Amino acid sequence: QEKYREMSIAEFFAKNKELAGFSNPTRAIYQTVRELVENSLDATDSHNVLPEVKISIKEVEAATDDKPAKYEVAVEDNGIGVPPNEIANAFGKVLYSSKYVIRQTRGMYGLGVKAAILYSQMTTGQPVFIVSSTDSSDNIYYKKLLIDIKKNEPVIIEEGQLLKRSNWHGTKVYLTLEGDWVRAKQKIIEYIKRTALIAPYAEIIFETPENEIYYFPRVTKKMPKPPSEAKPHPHGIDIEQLKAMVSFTKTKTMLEFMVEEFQSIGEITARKFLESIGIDPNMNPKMLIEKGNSKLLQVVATGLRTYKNFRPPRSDYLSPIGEELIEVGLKRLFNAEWVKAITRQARAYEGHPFIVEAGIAYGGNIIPTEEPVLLRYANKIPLLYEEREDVSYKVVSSINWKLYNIEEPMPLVVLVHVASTKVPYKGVGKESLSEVQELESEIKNAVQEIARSLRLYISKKNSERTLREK
Amino acid sequence: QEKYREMSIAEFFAKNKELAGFSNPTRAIYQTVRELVENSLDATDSHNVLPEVKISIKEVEAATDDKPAKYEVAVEDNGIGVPPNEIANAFGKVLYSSKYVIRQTRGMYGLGVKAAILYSQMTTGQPVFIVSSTDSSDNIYYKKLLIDIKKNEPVIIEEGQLLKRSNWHGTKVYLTLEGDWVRAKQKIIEYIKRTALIAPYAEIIFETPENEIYYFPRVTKKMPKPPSEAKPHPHGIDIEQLKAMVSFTKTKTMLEFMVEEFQSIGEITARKFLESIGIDPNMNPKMLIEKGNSKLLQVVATGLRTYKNFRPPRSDYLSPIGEELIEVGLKRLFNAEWVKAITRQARAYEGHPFIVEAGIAYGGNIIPTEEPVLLRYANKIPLLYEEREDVSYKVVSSINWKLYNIEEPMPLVVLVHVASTKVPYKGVGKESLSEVQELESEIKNAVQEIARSLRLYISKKNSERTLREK
Ligand SMILES: Nc1ncnc2c1ncn2[C@@H]1O[C@H](COP(=O)(O)OP(=O)(O)OP(=O)(O)O)[C@@H](O)[C@H]1O
Ligand SMILES: Nc1ncnc2c1ncn2[C@@H]1O[C@H](COP(=O)(O)OP(=O)(O)OP(=O)(O)O)[C@@H](O)[C@H]1O
Ligand SMILES: [Mg+2]
Ligand SMILES: [Mg+2]
Repeated sequence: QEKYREMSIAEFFAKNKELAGFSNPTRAIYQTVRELVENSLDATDSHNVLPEVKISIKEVEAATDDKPAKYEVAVEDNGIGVPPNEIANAFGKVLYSSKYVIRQTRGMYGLGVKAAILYSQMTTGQPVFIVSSTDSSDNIYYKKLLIDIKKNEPVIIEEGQLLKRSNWHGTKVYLTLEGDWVRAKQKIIEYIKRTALIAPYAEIIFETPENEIYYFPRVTKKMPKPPSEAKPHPHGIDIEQLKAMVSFTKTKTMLEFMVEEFQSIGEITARKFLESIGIDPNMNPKMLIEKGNSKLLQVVATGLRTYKNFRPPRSDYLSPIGEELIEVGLKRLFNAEWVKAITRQARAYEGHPFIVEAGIAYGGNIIPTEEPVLLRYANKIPLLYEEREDVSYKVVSSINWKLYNIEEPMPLVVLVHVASTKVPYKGVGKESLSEVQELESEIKNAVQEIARSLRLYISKKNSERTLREK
Repeated sequence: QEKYREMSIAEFFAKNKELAGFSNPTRAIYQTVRELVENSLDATDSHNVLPEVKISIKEVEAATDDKPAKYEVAVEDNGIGVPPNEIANAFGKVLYSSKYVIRQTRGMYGLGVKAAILYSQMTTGQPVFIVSSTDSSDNIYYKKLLIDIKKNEPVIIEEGQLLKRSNWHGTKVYLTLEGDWVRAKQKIIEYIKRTALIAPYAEIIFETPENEIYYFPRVTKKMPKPPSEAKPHPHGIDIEQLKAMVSFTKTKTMLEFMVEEFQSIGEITARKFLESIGIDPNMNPKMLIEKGNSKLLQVVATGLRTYKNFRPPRSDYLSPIGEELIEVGLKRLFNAEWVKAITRQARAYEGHPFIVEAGIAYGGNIIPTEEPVLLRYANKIPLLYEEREDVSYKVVSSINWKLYNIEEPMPLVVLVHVASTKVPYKGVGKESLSEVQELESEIKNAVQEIARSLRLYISKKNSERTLREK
């Protein structure tokens, strides 16, 4: 006799923690650092704040033969903070987020920090401790909370506020969880290094359980302009999304709906579009969700997705790293003989604009390897796992580097960054990108473009050497 | 100004459909067939019913330059059916399932068919049509429904019942969705072939849009014994799970709690365990969730996970394919010269028992390839994507086949099956397994064990040939 029941989304991600990247104590402590740091960077560089991020990991209980050690992981930032009435849900309710809008941010699922909190609750029972203050506030708020897994709700254990005596703003999060620091150390340090590589405007301090300090000073005050929120592009609209937009719209006519609710559609384009699908521009949009009008809804949805004369999705909302920062970062980290980066023109997939950036570092102190070292980034997040199934790896490993005058073993580092209002990750642990044709071709074009510059450099260098040898 | 909000779990998987495997129209039609077929097989061979599964895909709207074709995908089975009062939630509520118990089934997330329904709603707006009848019922029930994405609830468009005039029982599901049949065809046929390979007791009929029929007749009535439901094993218990067990238990003492709520713990073991962690056997379990007793809860949770003298998790609940069926299947499909399979002893990870089975087919009509052809299975589901990051691939590709007398190119097929009460997939699309140390070592042991048998066979064959040549 089958037992039918529902499960809360918190229970789902607690039970299936490997889906969120918490597959073992090594990955768990790594993922915890990631989720906290990515939230801190979203709260700073997406809001024109020069980031100051402090990360500390302390051992609070030694490992035994039977179970892993326990660590306190604390991350502090000088970001925009969390409003006091939002702290409990932001940290205590799975699928609660301020990033459910069309904007290029690292976070997108409303799950990250909650997955880390669930893991710490399951392994140590300890509540999370949050301190936060927004810039305009006179107070610093603190909350100690647990997640009620069955109800998917925060349970406040302790809370309070203090009067601010400085102009501090930002957030500090403390978590206590089981982890395998010894195995995770290399990966965590690599993650922070790669973060600093593309964010030389950020100051990052990392204190390890052995009291080592990894310090990444700010080397420039120049920051890429922050991303901004976009209205949807018609090519990304499916029937369900159109239903939702129509039920919420305050517009009174289809013409107004097209112009107000979508990006870059002027009255003329709107009229031409509506005419092309036989829709009266004066019709009330709510007609589309009237009973019996599902055919009408389909006609509009299909028209939006397929009409050829809409402007392409705007890319000025995006925030690429920029060629200069990528080159500076690669030079600093690898002491290479030659470095070049490119920021491509925006393209789009399913109505989402994306920009591919690529960088190559060659020679100098780079240790030659059988295949290029690949540094993958998506929305400025370094991706360190799941390389072999990532679209960037497929592109870079399918390139015949001999055609570019590069012999094996090659002293070659390739950086690929995909920035988009929606990154199509394969999993909520954000480690690799799914197969999207438009992304694959654009990554290929970007890497080949710089590879051609490298080929020129190498052939010039070879002919100069041949000349000297004569 | 950040906009904080929550999102329903249906909205989450609609918006992020690539997480569930619906990353493009090719993967979408493939995943839809999978989700329906896996539900049908769960409803039959997990309940001692010899499966009869009919799959049909029909083109209902041709592709245009701008959008993919639309297909009706229908899957019918002779399984246990869905009770009429459960149909709406089973098909219309994300995270609703009869498989949230400790038992080896293909399904585990309560999401599969709903992800397919969400995708069809988004691409065609069409409701899903379900027909179902349980064996004991006199009626056949039908429901046409949509998922209310915002509320994560079913919306019944039409429903009814008919008096049964035969002894039919089972379920039939009709979905209409956009898909790329042309690109997906090879993979879908491969998936069904590999399903039939290990289920020769199933009759499977597949009708394609071109009216081709792929027929896999039943060749044996012998079925592996179905899996059964287990109580939890103490080694798999985290603090949150213990909290939940304690809040639901009807037992009145800790001694009773240990014996009743866990598998294979007798009174003597329970007493010894409780004594070892300093807990009074007569204490009421509810004390563990009293305010201020979190230390006590931690002591018990840690003790459960680390106590050495519990029996290992029972494996008789599991349902391996069996050496005979694997060998028969490999022989049939590959016409190999040599075939051998092994079903290993059960092991466990995090309190979950698992059995690894491996099979090798060598020579005969197998086309030699650079590396072995790898057929991966988990809980009897064929896994066709994400091979490079799967733990089985890492094991098989790290084996030096020359040490087993196998030269490149090799006419070699390796089958790996992991059966468990919980398969640690990397994603809800169920394509590859995450890094679990116990799984990796056991898969390695299994494959190497059969490889040694193969080495004996090959060296015997080589020496016989050398003898003949003399
Ligand atoms: N350090 C921080 N500073 C400011 N706001 C924060 C910080 N950390 C979390 N938040 C807020 O809490 C919300 C939830 O964070 P969470 O990591 O769970 O989800 P997310 O970042 O929105 O998406 P993702 O699951 O992809 O990480 C964020 O959307 C943000 O509004
Ligand atoms: N063909 C079927 N016969 C009988 N019951 C079915 C059938 N299809 C679905 N169900 C019921 O509907 C429930 C929901 O199915 P769904 O595929 O969404 O989740 P699941 O199979 O439990 O888990 P997963 O998400 O891993 O597939 C199942 O648990 C099962 O009880
Ligand atoms: Mg986050
Ligand atoms: Mg299912």
